[in-house]
Order: sequence, then C-alpha cells, then structure tokens
Amino acid sequence: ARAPAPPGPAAALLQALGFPDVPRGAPKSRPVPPVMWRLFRRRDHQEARAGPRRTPLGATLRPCHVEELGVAGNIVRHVPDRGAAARPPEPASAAGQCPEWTVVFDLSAVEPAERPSQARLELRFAAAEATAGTAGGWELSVAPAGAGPGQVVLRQSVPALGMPVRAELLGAAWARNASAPRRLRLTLTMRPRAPAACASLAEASLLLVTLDPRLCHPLARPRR
Amino acid sequence: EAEPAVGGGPGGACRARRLYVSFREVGWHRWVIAPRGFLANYCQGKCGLPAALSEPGGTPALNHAVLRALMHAAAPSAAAGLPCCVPARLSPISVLFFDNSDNVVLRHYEDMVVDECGCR
Repeated sequence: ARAPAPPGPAAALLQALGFPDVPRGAPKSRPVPPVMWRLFRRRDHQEARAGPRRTPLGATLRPCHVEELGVAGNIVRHVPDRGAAARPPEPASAAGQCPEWTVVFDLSAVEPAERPSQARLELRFAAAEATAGTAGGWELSVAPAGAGPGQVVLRQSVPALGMPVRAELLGAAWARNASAPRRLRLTLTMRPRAPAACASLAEASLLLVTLDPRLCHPLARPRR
Repeated sequence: EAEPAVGGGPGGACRARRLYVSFREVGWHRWVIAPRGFLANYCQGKCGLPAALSEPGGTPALNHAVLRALMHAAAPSAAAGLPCCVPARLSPISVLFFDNSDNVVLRHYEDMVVDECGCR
C-alpha cells in the first residue's frame, strides 16, 4: 500500500494550529449562538485592550483559562443536538406521563489529547410551558440513552422553564478525568412536581470546554 | 497588508512593524467567523551595535546577541553575521469558527501577535 501523500503547506499549517482536516466552510443553516458571540467578544476585548496577559485593570490574564466560565481550557465548543430530527412529535400527555427525549451530541471533533473541564447541557423549552410554570417546579433527569430504569446519572430540580435550563454533565455523563466520548446519547425527562402539563423541548445543546495542552505553552513547556 | 521595510530592505533598527493578516486573503473566511483578521505584526531591522544593546525600556538583547554584534563590529567578515531580529514578546488572540462537525468553536491561540522584537 502506498503511504499517504504528505500534506501540502496549507494543510500542514492548519494541522500545526490544531485542525486535523481542512475545514470545509460554514453550514448554511447554523446561526452563531449568542453565548459564543458573548464569549468571543469578552475575550477579544480583553486581548485587544490588555496586551499580553494584562486586563484593563492590570490583573494578570490566566493562560489557558476561560475566565467567563471559571474553568481551565483553551477551546470552547457549542455542539448542537443531532437527535431533534429523529424525535417524533410530542403528544399532549397527561401529567405524570411526560415524554422522554433522546439527545445526541457528536463529539468526534474532540481530540483524545483534549481534557474536558466543563460540559454544560443547555435546554430550551417551548414558550407556553416556559411562561406558564408550575407551583412545585420541575425535575430534570438525565440517563444514558438505552439504559434501564434506575440508570439516571443526574437529577436536578428546576424552579421554572422561562430561562434556559443548564446542567453540568462532566462527572455525571462521563468521568471527570476521562476523554470525551465520540458520541454522547442521553435520555432526558422533565417532570412537573405538581400536576401540570408536560414541558415540550424546543432545543438542546452542549457547551463543552476542553484544554489542549499542546496549545497551552505554560503546560507544554518542560521546566529546565 | 504590511508596513514596508525601511529603504526597501531590512534597514533601520530592529523593531516590530505592522502586518495585518486578513483571513479572506488566506482563504479562511468561509469558516472563520471572527475576527476577520488581526494585527499580527512582524520583526525587521538590523541588530548591529548599538541596536543590539536595545533601547531603554525595550526588550533586552540576549548576551549572546550582544557578543555576536561585537564580534561582527570587530570583524565584519565573520561568517556568523549579525544577530537576528525576532519576536521577543507575543500575545494571544481568540478565533471563532465552524468546524467540520458544524460546531461553533472558540479557540484560544497563544503567541499570535508580535508586541516586541529583540536581537537574538
């Protein structure tokens, strides 16, 4: 068998910057989520005004640290749910028999060398449920898809659905010190604590923060 | 978009000069969301004496560079030549882009902007 052709200069340059494949371009139907714009603008502002390692107030910028999220990392990914298209339309359910949703996140772009430091699940619910609310609030359950009853890895109480619901999956859906799985499939349920109409999931996404030590010089450089 | 070197060659003392990297120019604009480009700068200039001793407040030259410049001043035909004018202090930028899985990614890159040059 022939050895693969060596990458051209442009591809070699992209590989050095952490892109194993040449990016093909922006998808047509994917807007940039506001949280990513926010994170970019805050970082860009700090870097542009501060100069190396300095914030406008003179504090030192910590290298390889996402200040806004309070965790170590140099890569933040907004991963959309791939399971929405396969979900059947939700029937109007009676209280106590609310539907389960399977969400699927493709994490194949995460390289094995990257160490996850935050995996924040973000859920948005349809407006009617979001504004109505229930007296006792809601309970979110997260389990690996296909797992039997009792395999819930995360339970979280949710006072109201007006704001996006966030849940930390690192340490729950996969071990804190392990690499990210290539594909994450989860079953979610959102049950009202008091009799009420079921919630209807509008959108799910994952905000994944990782640290690639190869691109983090203070970690990569050995001490002499 | 680069500041031309003094006199069309590597003249003048070693210092940072303006270089704007446009992602459109390098063909990355279809997947880089922001920024559209950044001021990367570059280093150019002579590192002969006295420039190799650095200006007050500037980046100090390496001792090796000072001795090399001295050697060059004493014997200009020495094969080693003058020290090099290279980045001495750099700062990071963050880039927002789409990857091949249609994820929106914010990535932090160290050492992308030349803030100061020095003789090394």
